[in-house]
Amino acid sequence: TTRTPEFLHLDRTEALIPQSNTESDVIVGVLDTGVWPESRSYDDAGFGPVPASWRGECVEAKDFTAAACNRKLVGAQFFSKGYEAATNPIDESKESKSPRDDDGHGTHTSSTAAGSTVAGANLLGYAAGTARGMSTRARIAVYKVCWLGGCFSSDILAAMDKAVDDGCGVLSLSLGGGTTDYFRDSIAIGAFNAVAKGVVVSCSAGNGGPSSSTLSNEAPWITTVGAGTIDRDFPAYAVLGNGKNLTGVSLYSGKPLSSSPYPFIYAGNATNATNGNLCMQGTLLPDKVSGKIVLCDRGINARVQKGFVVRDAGGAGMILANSAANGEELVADAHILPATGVGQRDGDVIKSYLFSDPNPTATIAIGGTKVGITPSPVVAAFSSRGPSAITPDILKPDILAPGVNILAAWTGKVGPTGQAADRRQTDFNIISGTSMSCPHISGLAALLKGAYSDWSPSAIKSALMTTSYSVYPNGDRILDVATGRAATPFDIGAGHVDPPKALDPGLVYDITTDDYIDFLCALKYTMLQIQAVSRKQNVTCDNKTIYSVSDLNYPSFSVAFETASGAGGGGSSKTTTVKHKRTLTNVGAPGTYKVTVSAPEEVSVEVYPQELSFASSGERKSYTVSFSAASQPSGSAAFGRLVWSDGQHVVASPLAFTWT
Amino acid sequence: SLAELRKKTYIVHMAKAQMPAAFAEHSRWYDASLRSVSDTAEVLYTYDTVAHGFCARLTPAEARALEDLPGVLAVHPEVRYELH
Repeated sequence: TTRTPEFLHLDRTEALIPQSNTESDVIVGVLDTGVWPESRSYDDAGFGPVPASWRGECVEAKDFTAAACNRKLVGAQFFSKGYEAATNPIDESKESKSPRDDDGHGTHTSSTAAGSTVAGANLLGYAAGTARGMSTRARIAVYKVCWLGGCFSSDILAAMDKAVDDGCGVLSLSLGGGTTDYFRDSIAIGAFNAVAKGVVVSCSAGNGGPSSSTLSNEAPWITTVGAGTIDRDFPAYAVLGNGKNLTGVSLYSGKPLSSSPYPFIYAGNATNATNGNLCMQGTLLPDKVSGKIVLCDRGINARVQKGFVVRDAGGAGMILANSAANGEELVADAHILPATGVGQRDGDVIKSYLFSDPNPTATIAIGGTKVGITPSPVVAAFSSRGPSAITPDILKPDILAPGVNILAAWTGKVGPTGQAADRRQTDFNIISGTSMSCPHISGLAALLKGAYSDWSPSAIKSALMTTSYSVYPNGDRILDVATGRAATPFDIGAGHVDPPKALDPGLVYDITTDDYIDFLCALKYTMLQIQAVSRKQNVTCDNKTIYSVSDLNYPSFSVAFETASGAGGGGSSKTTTVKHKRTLTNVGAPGTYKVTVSAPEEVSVEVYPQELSFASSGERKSYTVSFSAASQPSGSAAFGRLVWSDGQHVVASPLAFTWT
Repeated sequence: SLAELRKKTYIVHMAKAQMPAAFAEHSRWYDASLRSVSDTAEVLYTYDTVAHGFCARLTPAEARALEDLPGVLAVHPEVRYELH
């Protein structure tokens, strides 16, 4: 990626990495659409031999030789038995039955996690700079599990099985399904046992936002990653005949439009189809569109496809207006014709002009790449939100990372829009999604794993979470683009990742496999269900033990208070107290940490003890937190933050309270 | 009904430690378990590192029959996931 290394201050991490760093021994397994091995992001210059413990392989196939792998790309395999059994045998004229990436997504995600440094990276001139993965020294193994027809759980589980057996230290999965119990979810089951074997599993939170409770991959042993913007933008201006100039975004790079105005028409008035306003394929009337700027509404078909539809109908350019579902979120696309995507508000302003002026005109001016955009990050509207529908007592997502307009390596098979009609070939592409934020965290997890090879997956996750930030440098809280207001922990989890701080967290919340089994006992899973998730046959939930989800040593807090019956609307004086127990492990120098709590007015928070002294590294100290609150109307939520600090380190946990 | 005849992929989670002594390898035991409910089904994958078990194409009736066999922890229909 370009820019995200600067945005995340990765240049400051070098000095913090211990001499004993074993980052080049860490292999990031990426389960995705495969790999384009010819990309310079897999250049292995400067790499030593592949670790002797590595058991992976580079699978030979028609369009993929074992020579495609090297000391950087150490494994490439594909898993298609489930896909082919569920659909049809793969049509090799349409997709490669090999690890080769026909789509681009897998090349993008794996290079984001651990791609080598590539100077002169750009997409059609946009986002130019030196591209690199989050961990340039980690190695990459790709496991192709996603095909034209989707990603099937039998293939995903087989790939996870192989990746862990091969020796991957981090697994990155930028894919997911709906909400389902952990014992039915193959990714949750595979991740449980991967984590039990010391492998960090980082997954995308999903693109179901901004609606609440839209998360994927929410098992507590998974690191669930939401998406935010970076300080880079690609402005493109809609210049209207009435003199108004409205800012949208675009990655169009062809011949620019004239600054003289063009006739301007609403797609809904240039069609005989009821959904013509969406610029669906074959719906625009060429005699009405030819030579004009066309305003299309966002929705249903791909944004970039609308551009092809306008172009094919003879349109000169396109203004793409967000609907209420997208609000003000601007996602840049490498449109095939001069185009700009504008937010709903500006879209309404443009439509107002378009519908009131008898002879509306417009043109589009492309602004190129701008950096230093503030505020940033802001939460992407599409990023899936909590609370967790499965376990409201675990706060999800865990963390936010860059996932909007991310440049990374691309396949040579399709153009940057991914449309069959797009004949352009680019080495890099700019795309958005929690798919893009997930590998940022996977790569950073590899960085931490290399720096501290004895840290458990949960310690690494804790370090990333407790050092993340939830406010801008001026103290204002991170914004949510969906609302324009401050984001909550249900949007950002612990906050936005801060790699230099994660390398020196001071304290971590560690969790063992047995702790996770106690968690499953607390969920009242049956023995068969726990055995299926954990693979452990001798597991038992003790009848005499009271298991509680709140005892899981999680780096964040989520308290789901039950509303007293009859309290809806008016509230009730009945106070409920919920206790959480946590244990902190010192991973830094000896020190004394003091706690501070920012609690919402609805909740009283008491921490005991208020001070924890650590005499040595590895020492563990426990504390309890009591959350007391009177009943609130059902659906209420409130938030806070609990921070342990020795004056140098800040070990922060978000607090989320709901009343159901 | 047609739905009852239609085969789907199921992921079968097994209690590996409960393998009868008559079997030398888990894959043989999995195969025998599958064979006891279906003459035609074949194992697509065997899982051993992050899960214990296998997956196969089964009718719903065969899947239900498999659930009742000793050593079978769970039988889950395959789920399609999507890129994010």
